[in-house]
Amino acid sequence: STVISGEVTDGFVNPIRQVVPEENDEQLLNAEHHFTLFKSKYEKTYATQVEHDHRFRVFKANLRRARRNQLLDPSAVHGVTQFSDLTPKEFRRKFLGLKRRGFRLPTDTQTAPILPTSD
Amino acid sequence: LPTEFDWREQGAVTPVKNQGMCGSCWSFSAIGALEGAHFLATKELVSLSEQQLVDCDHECDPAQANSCDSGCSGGLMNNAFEYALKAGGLMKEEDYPYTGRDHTACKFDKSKIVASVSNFSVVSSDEDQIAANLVQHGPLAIAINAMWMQTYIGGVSCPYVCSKSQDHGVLLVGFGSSGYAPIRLKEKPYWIIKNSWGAMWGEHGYYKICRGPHNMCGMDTMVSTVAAVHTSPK
Repeated sequence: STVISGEVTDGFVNPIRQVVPEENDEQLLNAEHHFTLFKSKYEKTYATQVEHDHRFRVFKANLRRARRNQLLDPSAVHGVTQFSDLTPKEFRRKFLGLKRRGFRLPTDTQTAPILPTSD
Repeated sequence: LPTEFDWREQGAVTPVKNQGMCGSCWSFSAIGALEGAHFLATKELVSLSEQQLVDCDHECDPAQANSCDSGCSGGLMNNAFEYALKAGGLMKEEDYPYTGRDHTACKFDKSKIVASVSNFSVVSSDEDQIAANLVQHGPLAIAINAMWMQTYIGGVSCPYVCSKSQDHGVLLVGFGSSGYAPIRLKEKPYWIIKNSWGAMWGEHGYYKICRGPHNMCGMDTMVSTVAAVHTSPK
């Protein structure tokens, strides 16, 4: 059996859909083992069992996401990071802080002179 | 232009810092560029204070009144340069250390300014111009879409699709030529980016992203260069 997953992130729809086997997914990922290593490496502790279980679910989703990212970005290595127990939304809220303004620049912006790039 | 260049080898880049759980990437990006500019002006590498920007910089984008620098809630690098121009300069990291918390009183002490901005400007989105400005003027403050960075461990990131909507401020410190992209069967040139998530993230705190004429992850469209003047503490 297979499942088709298309990821929607912050209004950005990934046009590449990937077909991955669903059965034995957890076995393949060995999620619990990875989660134990993750908690140890990044010294993660959770206040309650409920919080722990929630973070484990997020962690498993991120393992699947890392695997998808690996296939879509083959020249990089993707996997478990210090952010693996955060949803993409939590990650954006806590660690990204650029005030968006699209591609517009203020009218009074000073632009750098064009530099020679040949010879 | 050289095929490879890295400001770390020239001693213009401070060790990787960690913004913690605070959306202050914009301040780390701006400070990194100013540290490089200060190095070029003085030949002295000084770690400067991000916390000064977090606490004291509330500068607004003149084109969008609601885009004001606001500590852990975000900001823009050009606003930070404008603040540094108006305030007179930046203090050392050790004199105004990073806490990763905002809503604290500004403790800026003008008598302890060690680096000052003389001017800043926006670089054309042409990648050769970005490289030329990097080589000529030092590390550049840039914005990028960080979607792929949550799971990044190493190598040259060159995703098939990446949003160009920027949400993260980082520092461009160099470029290389020999990142290997096995699927595409060719060597791919790449940019070297200093991040502010600590040295345990990515390649010792650094991110490599492929270089090409397609504005990968929006990294070509908000690029700023800053120049510093030599300042001695009073």
